[in-house]
Amino acid sequence: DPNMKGGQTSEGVLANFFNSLLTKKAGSP
Amino acid sequence: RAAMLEKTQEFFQICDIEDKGFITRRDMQRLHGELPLSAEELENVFDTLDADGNGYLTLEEFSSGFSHFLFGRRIS
Repeated sequence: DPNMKGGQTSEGVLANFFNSLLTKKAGSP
Repeated sequence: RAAMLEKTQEFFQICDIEDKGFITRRDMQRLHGELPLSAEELENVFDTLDADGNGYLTLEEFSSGFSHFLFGRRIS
C-alpha cells in the first residue's frame, strides 16, 4: 500500500532514526 | 526518567542545529549525510513525529516519539 501512513513502516523508520542518533552520539568524540 | 529527558534533549539539539526550540522539515533534511537514513526516510520520520502536522517538531512531540520508540507503545 503506497499510501500507508503510520503503522509498521513508520515505526521501523522511527526506530532506525533513533538508533542512528544513539549510534552517532556514542561514536562522536 | 530524568536520564531519558536528558537524552531526548541531546537528540533534539542534534536536529535543532540553530537552537530555535523546534525542528523544521529542512532541519530534518540536513541530517541526511549525518545519519545513515535516506531523505525519504527522514521525511517519514518527520511526518511521524509531527503529530499535529503543523510542520514544526516541538521537544514535546519529539520526546513522545522517542518514548514510543523506547517503550514500543503510543503514549497519548
